[in-house]
Amino acid sequence: TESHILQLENQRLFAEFLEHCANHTQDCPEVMTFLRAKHTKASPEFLSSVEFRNTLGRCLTRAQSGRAKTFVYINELCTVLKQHAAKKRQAVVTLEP
Amino acid sequence: VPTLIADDDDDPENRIAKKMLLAQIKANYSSG
Repeated sequence: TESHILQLENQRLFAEFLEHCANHTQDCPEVMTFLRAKHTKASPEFLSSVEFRNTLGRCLTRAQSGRAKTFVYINELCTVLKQHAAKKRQAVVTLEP
Repeated sequence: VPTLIADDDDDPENRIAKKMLLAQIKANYSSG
């Protein structure tokens, strides 16, 4: 399906972004751990969305064009992922009539 | 004569972003 294709495309782009940034964040690798954690907690719907692909593509292109703002793009991605974090499942109590 | 090597810390915006990320990580670590 289209959603599945987007999901795979986004996974590939995210892996490429991680690989690129890892080379420029060697003085504080915890930042990459933080980014991975945000990605893991994001909702599956967002991770397979066009919006995420566009954000990821933009950050990756800019990061690859010059390394001086690596943390800016990591921060941007973390913020977007945080905004789309999967909602915690709430306990639903069904009352019998 | 020391050689100047441009790195990520030379960019003010990047320096701020780095500080923000590290502050968030520290806050997360402290809270949980």
